Amino acid sequence: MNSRGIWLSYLLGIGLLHVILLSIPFASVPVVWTLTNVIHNLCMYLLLHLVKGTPFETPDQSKARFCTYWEQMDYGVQFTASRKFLTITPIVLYILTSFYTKYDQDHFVVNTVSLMTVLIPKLPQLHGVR
Amino acid sequence: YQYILVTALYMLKPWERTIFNSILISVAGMAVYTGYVFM
Amino acid sequence: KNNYVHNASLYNKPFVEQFEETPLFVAVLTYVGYGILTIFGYLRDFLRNWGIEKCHLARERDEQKDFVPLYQDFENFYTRNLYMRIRDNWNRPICSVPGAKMDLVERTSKDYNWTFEHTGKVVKDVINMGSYNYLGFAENTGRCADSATGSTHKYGVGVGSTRSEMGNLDIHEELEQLVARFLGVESSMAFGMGFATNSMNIPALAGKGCLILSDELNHASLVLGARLSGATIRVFKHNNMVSLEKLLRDAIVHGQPRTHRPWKKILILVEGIYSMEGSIVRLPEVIALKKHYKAYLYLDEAHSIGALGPRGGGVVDYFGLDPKDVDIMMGTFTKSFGAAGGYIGGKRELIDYLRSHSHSSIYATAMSPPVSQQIITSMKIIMGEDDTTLGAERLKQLSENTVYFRRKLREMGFIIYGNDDSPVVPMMLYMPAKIGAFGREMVKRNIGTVVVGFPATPIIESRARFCVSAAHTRDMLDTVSHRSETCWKKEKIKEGK
Repeated sequence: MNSRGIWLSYLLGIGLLHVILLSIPFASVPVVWTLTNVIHNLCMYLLLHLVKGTPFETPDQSKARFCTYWEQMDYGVQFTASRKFLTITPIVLYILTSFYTKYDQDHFVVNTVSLMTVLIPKLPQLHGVR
Repeated sequence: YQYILVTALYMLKPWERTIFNSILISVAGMAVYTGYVFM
Repeated sequence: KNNYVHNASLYNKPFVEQFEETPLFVAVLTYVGYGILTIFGYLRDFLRNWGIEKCHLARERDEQKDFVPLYQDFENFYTRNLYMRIRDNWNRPICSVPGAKMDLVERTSKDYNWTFEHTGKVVKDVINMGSYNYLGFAENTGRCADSATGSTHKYGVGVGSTRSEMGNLDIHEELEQLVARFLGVESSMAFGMGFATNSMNIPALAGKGCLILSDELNHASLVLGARLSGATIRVFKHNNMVSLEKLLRDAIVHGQPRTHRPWKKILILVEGIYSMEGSIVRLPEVIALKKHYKAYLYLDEAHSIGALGPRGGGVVDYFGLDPKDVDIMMGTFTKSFGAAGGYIGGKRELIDYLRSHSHSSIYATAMSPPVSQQIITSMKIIMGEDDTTLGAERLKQLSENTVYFRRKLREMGFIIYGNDDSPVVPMMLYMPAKIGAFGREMVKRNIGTVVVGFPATPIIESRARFCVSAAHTRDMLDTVSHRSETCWKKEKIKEGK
């Protein structure tokens, strides 16, 4: 997550997801934003907080095998730039989504629950907690 | 050739390329249609 | 960006290394490529799990499902979904000596590289830009081959015992004295395997309470040896002396974590030539730092011994430094001597200590006599002790070939990494599909190259790696550069700034 261009690619990926959803003719703008938020948070939860280990062999005698991607990032050091970036992005997306759904209650509940699923595992107190 | 190299379709099987290209074309078609309706 | 030399006064020659940064646009497209491959990887896993697609992989039987999984499912994701698709570029069987030219066994696959079949044909005279054969001693004719044959008749091929028991032959003694003379150190010890020379001897040199400062791009054998030793390991940025000095200062000021006791010893691990980067260690600065902070220096010259320096004495010879400033001189016989195995050189008491404490001297069978003989003969040729100038000619040829080939590729616009004097020439490809395409296209043009990608390199720095040899002639190098250019034009590989 520190290599060059990965943050830009990630933001472009969110933008691309939103454009794809926006191009669904019968979907309204609030629904599209909520879908963007929920799909993004779902993918983030799966890739960063559910899948454990590495998709290739590592020379560390599989020490990383029981750690999620989020726990392996930056060798477990907390509050690094990448961690801050990956924590702030869902929050910004959530704020945008709330705005575009005109703070409708149903959307608000769905988006808030979805945001919590990606914010709570990022807390330093939950590092390595199962 | 450049397109399949840059998108890494070069490494996929023909049927996977077909899936990818049909998704791409349908999304592009939907985007054009929605853009047109929106305009 | 050129890594400028901070302490130019320490160097006896200009030290120029280039590592052009990956263009942002190319980096983003590279991530897109990996993203698409990952998505289709998950799709394929899904189809395999539900039996829709035939699974070629080794898996537990249904009766074994309740046991601990033998096959790490996710850890194999990359191998089965990305590597498999282009793995015809790797492990190509050859049916000749890996010299300047070689013969490839042609093979095909009907199931997208899950299995291969030999077609029975041989691709003759492929220009070999992949093997480590810096001085061209990978030959099955000539003085080395004859002497190796003679020693096979005299000793047989293998030694059935370890050095500390029956396996200590006179040829090993002769080899070790020659190596010590070649390096300019008091004593040396030879091992039958290069990787084991690192992974089995570092644990004998460092242990609990010691600190190992390791370059971030060190070879897996150094990493394994450091881990097996149980010492505390800290990693500094590749060839970055500011980062190394900072770690040294912190280590000395703060000492061990929690107790803050001083470290028993601090061992700096560096390589002479980094075979994936093509960079050369900043040895004068490393030695200045180690003297200043009273640390020990372990120099792995796997690629640089025989390939660098006016006498072929490695990176110490290249910078004109005193071998006694390096506490532990390690190297291998694989790359420049057409042989196998490794050595450690240094002070007599160090080597005597290793003879009695090294895992390899107690458990590993001794080095095969014909291989030892190959090393002795080639080393004597390099040192000029065979009354010919063959060694000096080859060293000169390698140096000229290296400078010529690097300059030619750079003039063509390729992005080349590393030091101008390094015979390892990494050429950047970046995108995952271009790894497979470049390797295949080059074999079509009768050139064998090595292509390397993630996770052996950073994800946005996939590359082809050319290894220049003294055995390559000028028109071979011209052929390689021209045909690379046609490949490069066809694939529109990123042009250097």
